[in-house]
Amino acid sequence: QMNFTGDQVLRVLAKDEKQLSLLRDLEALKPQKVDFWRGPARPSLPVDMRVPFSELNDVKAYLKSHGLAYSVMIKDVQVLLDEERETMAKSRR
Amino acid sequence: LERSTASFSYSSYHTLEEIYSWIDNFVTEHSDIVSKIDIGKSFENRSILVLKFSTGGSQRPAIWIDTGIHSREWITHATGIWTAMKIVSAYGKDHVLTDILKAMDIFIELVTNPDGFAFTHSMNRLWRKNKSSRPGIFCIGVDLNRNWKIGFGGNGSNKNPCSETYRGPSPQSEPEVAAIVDFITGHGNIKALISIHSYSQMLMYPYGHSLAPVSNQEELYNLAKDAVDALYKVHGMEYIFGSISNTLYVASGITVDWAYDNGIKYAFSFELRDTGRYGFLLPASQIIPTAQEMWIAIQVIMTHTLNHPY
Repeated sequence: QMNFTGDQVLRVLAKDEKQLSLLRDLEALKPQKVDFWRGPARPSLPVDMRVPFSELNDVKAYLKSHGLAYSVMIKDVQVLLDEERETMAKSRR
Repeated sequence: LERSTASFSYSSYHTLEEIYSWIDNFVTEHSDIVSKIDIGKSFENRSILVLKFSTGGSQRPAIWIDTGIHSREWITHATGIWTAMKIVSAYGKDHVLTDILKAMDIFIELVTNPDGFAFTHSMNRLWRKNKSSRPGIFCIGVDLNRNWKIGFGGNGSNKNPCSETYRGPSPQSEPEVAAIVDFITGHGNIKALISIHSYSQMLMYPYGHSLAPVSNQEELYNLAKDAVDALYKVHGMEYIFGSISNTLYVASGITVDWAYDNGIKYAFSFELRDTGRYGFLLPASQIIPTAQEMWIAIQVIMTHTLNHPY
């Protein structure tokens, strides 16, 4: 099982098309690192992206430097995954 | 593995083996109305199974529902299983559903991407694509919802095999897609197709590959509005609705566009919960409420299909 300890899901609210394209650029800047759970679509919709722990500082610095407002939707992905697996095991028992 | 569906927990997530075992028990216990059809093999040679709900007749107009084309969207398989159980328990009691099944068949493909789904349990919970691999291609997997022969290769799909929206080397190159195409075109009388995804709480209709409105856009808009309004009444969950390209983003090679352009006038795509707290990791406690509200919306679409034969 892949481990996602420390990975976070950031919710970014892009104000306009320019900011959306900055987020699309991120996929090219960090190939196979940033995992868009909700991809950059339109300014009225949030963008959710899972960022590996090792990339968090870079990505947050990138967002800040481009004035992209974000919140932390999931603080540690692995914590939720562990809960999910425990719930499944309990149900199976 | 469970010996019957009675002890199966519909408010939990399950592995592929548990789901396939449930399917066998379910079909055995409800053989008067349900049968299992094996429509093909996945890339890693797993069976691709479809449940058929029928009260008789042959080649009846039918409704197609698929869940799990993106394997990490676990809520979709779980709501699909609950829906299958709901159909057999409501038939003969719920007059809306009974009327539908007296005139139409319903097909449900619960695990549209079995290889990817197995992989989410064994190695990578957040895997989205299938597991196909080809000589000379460094990355694994194709996004099965970009591999259909409609607008293939257009905007909103990626030619980079390492991308999460990699469309594949050619339309219908993936066995999981080709199996559905063969089944639906072979059946020839599917009147509505509903493809279930998560997340972001949307109900959408074609097109995804183009901003141009479909010919019955107004009808689909009103039908989606009715379905979303009915869904809201169950647990107060707000869904937005509209055409895929206008509501979400441009996406090419997708299921509902292929269905629509192959004569299925009522083609819809659901994006189920959540609103933005858990994403793909929606807790199992939300399986049943999500399924309950989805069921009401699906009934609206099925009833409209029944009442508007074409």
